[in-house]
Parts: sequence; C-alpha cells; structure tokens
Amino acid sequence: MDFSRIRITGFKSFVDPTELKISQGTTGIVGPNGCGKSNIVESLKWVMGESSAKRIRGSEMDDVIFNGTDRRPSRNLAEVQLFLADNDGNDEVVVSRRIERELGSRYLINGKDVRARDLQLLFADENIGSQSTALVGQGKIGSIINSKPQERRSILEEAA
Amino acid sequence: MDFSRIRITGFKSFVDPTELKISQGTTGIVGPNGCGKSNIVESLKWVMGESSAKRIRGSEMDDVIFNGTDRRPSRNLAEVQLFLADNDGNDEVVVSRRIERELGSRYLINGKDVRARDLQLLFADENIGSQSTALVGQGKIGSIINSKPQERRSILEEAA
Amino acid sequence: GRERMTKSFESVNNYFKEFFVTLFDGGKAHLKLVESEDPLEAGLEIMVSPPGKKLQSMSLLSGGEQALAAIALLFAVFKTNPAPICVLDEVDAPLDDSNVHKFCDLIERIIDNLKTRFLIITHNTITMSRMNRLYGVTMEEKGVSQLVSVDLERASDMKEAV
Amino acid sequence: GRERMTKSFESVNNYFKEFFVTLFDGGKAHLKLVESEDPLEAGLEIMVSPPGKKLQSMSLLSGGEQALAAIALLFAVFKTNPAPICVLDEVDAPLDDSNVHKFCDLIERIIDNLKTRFLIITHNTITMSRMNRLYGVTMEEKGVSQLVSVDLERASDMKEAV
Ligand SMILES: Nc1ncnc2c1ncn2[C@@H]1O[C@H](COP(=O)(O)OP(=O)(O)OP(=O)(O)O)[C@@H](O)[C@H]1O
Ligand SMILES: Nc1ncnc2c1ncn2[C@@H]1O[C@H](COP(=O)(O)OP(=O)(O)OP(=O)(O)O)[C@@H](O)[C@H]1O
Ligand SMILES: [Mg+2]
Ligand SMILES: [Mg+2]
Repeated sequence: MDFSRIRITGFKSFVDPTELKISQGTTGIVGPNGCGKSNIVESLKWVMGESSAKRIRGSEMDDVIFNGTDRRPSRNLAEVQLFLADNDGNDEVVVSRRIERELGSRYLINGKDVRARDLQLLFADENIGSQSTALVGQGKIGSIINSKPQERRSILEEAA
Repeated sequence: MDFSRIRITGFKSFVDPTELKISQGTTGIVGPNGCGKSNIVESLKWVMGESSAKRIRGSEMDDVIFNGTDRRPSRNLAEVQLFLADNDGNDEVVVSRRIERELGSRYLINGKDVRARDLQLLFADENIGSQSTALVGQGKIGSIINSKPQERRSILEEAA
Repeated sequence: GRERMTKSFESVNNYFKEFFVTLFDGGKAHLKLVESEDPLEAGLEIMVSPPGKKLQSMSLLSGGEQALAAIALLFAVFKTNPAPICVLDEVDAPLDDSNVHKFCDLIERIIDNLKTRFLIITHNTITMSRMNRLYGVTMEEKGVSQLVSVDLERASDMKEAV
Repeated sequence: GRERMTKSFESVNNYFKEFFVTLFDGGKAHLKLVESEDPLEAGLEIMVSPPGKKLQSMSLLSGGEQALAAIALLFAVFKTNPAPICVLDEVDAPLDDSNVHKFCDLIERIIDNLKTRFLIITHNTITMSRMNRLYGVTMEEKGVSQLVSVDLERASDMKEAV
C-alpha cells in the first residue's frame, strides 16, 4: 500500500484543515523557524499510534490540540487522517485518529472504531510505525551520536 | 588585556605551526566538515587550562597530540601559545601549554614554568576560562535546550 | 530471535560500510556489538576512519562527520527493512555544501529500486533544489500554519519569507 | 554568595528578556528559578512565548525557536559578565535566513560598547557576509589543517571547497 496523503485538522499549529499530498520520489518541505514543519512529522507519528506525548514534545496527549492564539480560541478536537492507496492509486484505506480534550483518542479504520492496537498492527503490516527508524525526527541524528552503545541498539531492533 | 593571537603546533589536526590573529570585532572561521574549525576552539580552551579530556572530545589528554595520517607520522609533542596584548597592542604576556606523550602537560607564562592553577588564575583575572559561557562549543546550544533545570544552572554560576 | 537479530545486524553492517564509503568518498567504517556476547543484549558501537584519518570511535569526529556517519547508519537500517514512507527532519543541518550533495545523491540511489516516498524537511537550498517537488509551510496569521505548493524556482524566496 | 547569585540572576534575567524580544521581534520570556527557594540550589527554567503564541516551556518550541532562545540566554550571561573574547561554534546552524540576520544584528549591538573580540565558526553564507573578516580552514593534505585568509567575496567558494 502506498501512503497517498495526510489531512490535518486542529493538530498543533494546523488549526485549519490542511492536506499534504505524498507523491512518489522526494517531496521537500520548507519554511521559516516555527512555522509548523516538524508538526507535520509529528502528526504522521501520531496517526500511526504514537503512545507517548513526550516523544512528540508534549507533556500530555491533549497538548497536540490547537491551543489558541491572540486571535483564535483554542480548540477541543484534533484529527489526523492518513489515506493509503492500492497499486492503482485508489484510496482503499483511511486511517484516522481523533482526540477530544479530556476524553482521550479514538482510532478509526475506514470509519469504523478500532483499538489503538489494531491501528498499530495495520501499520506494522506495512513495515512502518510511529517509532520506525524511517521517521527521523529533528533531534534524532544528535541523539544517535550522543547515545551510549546500549541506547543505540534500539535502531537495530527496528531493522530486525 | 586583549587576546591578540594564538599559535598552534601539533595540536589535533594542526600538526604544522599555525597562527590565528584575533582582531577587534568579528572574525568568521569557515571551511568544510572535518577540516579543523572546532579544533581551533578546543585549542583555546586547552591553553586556558582545560582539565578534562572528555570536554574536548578525547578519552585521555594525549589525544590532543597529532596522531598521524597515511602520509605523516604521529607526533609526541603539542603546543598552544596564546599572546595577550596591553592597550597599545604590545604582546605583554605569552601563555603556553605543552604536552608530551605520556609525560603530561607543562604550563608557561612568559617562558617561566607555572602550575596549571596559576595559569587558570591568570585567565580568571581576565574574566575568562576554559569553561566560560563565552566559549560556546558545537554541542552547547543543544545541551542547554535538552538539559534539566538543575544542569542548566551552571550557566548562571558562570555569570556570578 | 537471536538468529534474526544476527542476520539483521549483518545486513545493516554491510549497508553501513557501503553507504559510509559512498558518503565519505573513501575511508572505512563498521559497526561493532559491544558489552555482551548476546546479540539481543549487546550495545551498538560505530567505528569509523574517514579517508586519510585513523580508525576511531565516532566521538572524535567533527560535527558534520558524525552526522554523515549517523545518516549512513539510518539508511543502512532503512535499506535492511524498507518502509513505504521515509521522513527526514533537517538531517542535513550540520553538513557543508559538498556533503549535502552526497546526501542527496545517496537518497536518489536508495529510491532507485524502492517504492518509498520521501518527505524531507530542510532549510538547505541545495537540498531544496534537488527535490522532485516542494511544499512551503507558512504562518501568515501568527500561530496558524498553512501549506502552499512552491515553485522550485521560487524556493529561495520561500526560505527567506517570514 | 547567595546575594551575589541573586543579583547576577536578576541581571541575566533582564538581559534575557530584552534579547529575546529583540531576536523574536516581540513576544515575552523570562527565566525562572525552580525546585528550591535557595538561589544557590535552584534549577533554571526558561519560560517563553514567541509573538502571538502562548507562554510555554522551551520544550514545546520548534528547533530554531529553541536555538534562538538559548542564544538570548547565552548572550544575557555574557553581557552580565563580559569576557575579552567570545567564541561561537556553529550556533546559527538551525536558524532560517531571517533569524540569522537577527542573530548577527544582536552581535553587532553587543560588540558596540564592549571590547570583546568575537570568533564565529559558521557554515552560513549570511553570517559569513556580515563578519569583519574571514579565515578559512582547509585540509589540502588529508588530515592536516591549514589556515588561510579569505576574501569576503571569495566566501562562497571557500564554503564549497572540499
Ligand atoms: N497545541 C498547539 N497549538 C498551537 N500551536 C502549537 C501547538 N503545539 C505547538 N505549537 C506551535 O508550533 C510551533 C512549532 O512548530 P514546528 O516545530 O513544526 O516548527 P518548524 O517549522 O519545525 O521550525 P524549525 O525550522 O525551527 O524546526 C511552535 O511555535 C509552537 O508554538
Ligand atoms: N589528535 C589528532 N590528530 C590528528 N587529527 C585529529 C586529532 N584529533 C582530531 N583530529 C581530526 O580533526 C578532525 C575534526 O576537526 P574539527 O572537529 O575541528 O572539524 P570541523 O571543521 O569543526 O568540522 P564540522 O564543520 O563538521 O564541525 C577530525 O577529522 C579528526 O579526525
Ligand atoms: Mg522543526
Ligand atoms: Mg566543528
């Protein structure tokens, strides 16, 4: 299955619905400091079932919900949808994660509620997951360099 | 006293005697990865009396001595000299540190052997030292960001 | 378990050796399991000697050399067990221009026989110029992110925009 | 001891607030002593709200925003207790072009009434263009460093050279 696009609403600084098309080859994402690039990376980890708020720079999972600006009120709902396509490019599967303030996350596959575990297994079948070595976050290179040999072995466990 | 120039011989990749003039205002230091820029920073910390090899990317202090390449043999001696000038620009003080393989460091002020402590005190009088906040190494920004509050307070202790 | 880890380690080590030489234009490197005989318990050490330099542990390399070696390792793991998507968030930050080109060359080579789609976040204009397409993220309204499609020629304006 | 630390903290905090607003073009920030009533024991927390965004701890900021805030802190400590020399090794690496300019502006302002000599190591062409002079470090012979004086116009060639 190919990753075809991701739709982000109310997740961190992406308060308005935003869609990123994921095409073949290389797609560059650019912009000034603080504009939201790493937030996109985190939305992808999150929809794949990231279970630790700390790993996506939060202290609790509600921290991913848009928390307002001078001109916009905070929200109570965040949703990320990931569209997976079959070989002909048809969107066969829509994976969705929603979080409501103080009510926790819901996980959906093609509109049907599932457990976090089912969603993580679907991605594991595709050889990817929120902690996959293929998702290289902004501090990852530094942490590989600075980590002790015992900490680094987690990279190998990904490959096995 | 002004820092007027630094002369490096046999220290890490600077096997041949090299002199860097330290002028007023801003001096940029540029060059490709691995060419020796951070080695210059470390030579400055070292001549100011850096006591920990680990803080300058070594496992023991002998690691600062040029350790050879395919075409050049390793050395057994490294020396860094720092020239401090009075207000008229005359080199009044030459601070020097030398290390000989397996024989440890010697410290000299104007050619006269002193203890490491005397050299560190001379710099302390000038409001600088190998661990000064004014010497911002390549990983320093990352470590300030990632450190716990208790670790960060060492920056304040510098200012006091 | 143990056997799969050993096979996996050998594959990662082989790709790592290959990618290191590609990125550094020579030199040698290898991975080493340390602190235990058991591949399920051992730690991972990275031994490198850049071209013309002695073999040493990663900690003696320069900032950019360390990043390049870490990139070789990440790609070696990735090639051992490829994923449908690969996201790289500013991994090119400490690299000089010549190494950024090598980094992009390696990505093109890896993509060549895999169906993986790459998302590459960068501030580097060389990397930008080598992407198949670019999206820009802006905050015209403070604190609110928006995505825009970027012309490859407009890339330098995008980077400058506040 | 305790009193000197408190005075010193207040000075650093004041400079930090000022430099933060300068670098971020607005917003607010302050330092906070935490985990103990005793200024000799307390930890240092950095509270920031970039322009238009809510007050939060440093960990919620972007990579570049964190670096900029850390730079404001380093300069605040420096200004509280200036040294005859200041060396900055690639602190501009995570900054976008507009923030690199602000970083260079702040250095010029700090230099203005201090005799401090700055050594600034960088890969960034904007920073290079704003230095009073440039030295290049090369390794024409592998593993052996040499220093050369660089023409400010030649700066971009220098950066490209292998
Ligand atoms: N829950 C939230 N609600 C609103 N804004 C948020 C939320 N969480 C984070 N942000 C904002 O998102 C911004 C960070 O965005 P991000 O880390 O994606 O930036 P970036 O584009 O990667 O920048 P850099 O180039 O510096 O790495 C911060 O300014 C932060 O205030
Ligand atoms: N004792 C030594 N003898 C010879 N060479 C050494 C010694 N110690 C370190 N080196 C070499 O110096 C080089 C590192 O130089 P340095 O860290 O100054 O690079 P840099 O210019 O700062 O690069 P970057 O831009 O990547 O940060 C390494 O390649 C290392 O092999
Ligand atoms: Mg980022
Ligand atoms: Mg360096």
